Amino acid sequence: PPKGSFHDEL
Amino acid sequence: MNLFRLLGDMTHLLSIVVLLLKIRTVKSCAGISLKTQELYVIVFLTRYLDLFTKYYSVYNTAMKLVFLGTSIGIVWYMRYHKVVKQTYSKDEDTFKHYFLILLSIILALLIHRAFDVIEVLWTFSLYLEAVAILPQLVLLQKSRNIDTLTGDYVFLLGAYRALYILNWVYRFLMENHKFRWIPWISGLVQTALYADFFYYYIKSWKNREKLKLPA
Repeated sequence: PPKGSFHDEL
Repeated sequence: MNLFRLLGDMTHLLSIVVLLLKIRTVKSCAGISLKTQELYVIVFLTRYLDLFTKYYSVYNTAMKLVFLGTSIGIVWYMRYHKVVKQTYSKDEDTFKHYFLILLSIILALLIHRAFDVIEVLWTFSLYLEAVAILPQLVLLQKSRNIDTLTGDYVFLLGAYRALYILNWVYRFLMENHKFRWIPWISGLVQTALYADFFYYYIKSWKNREKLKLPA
């Protein structure tokens, strides 16, 4: 994901 | 993955375990807001849209499935289980939670990082989660006596997002992550809404007395 996003979080 | 986020996820998972424990062992959902549980199902459905399109890790996928499964299961229990549904405090769970959904949709359409479906729905899920606890907190204020498991559930649910804020600070400092207004502000608002509850919960715990919120 782009550096700024937190999509890798729950 | 950093310690704060892992602790946050474990605390979140524990809150759900405590709630399921209460519902399954006591066969009662008295004092639990069905509206908050329904809002959480919407939060997870709109946040985990990338469940089958994006793979981050086994942990990430597994936890998404657990959160989706348990939140839907809890709503099912409270709505359809023949014994549990009788214990639902229907006439006290009166918060107009549809407004929370509407407001979050409008806000997500106005303020987001990118105008694409995934990002807008993800942003919506952050805004909705920030206010999802309101029906539950209102219900607690109406409940004369709050049972221990319900108090523990709400405390753990509030604590998890506070840990996530520490995780964002860590990622900002250590992973030179850019500052992200939307998750930060949503998380701060969410945690702030628990402030009042945290105060009374910790006080009742220190004084070894029953948890009671002022009406």
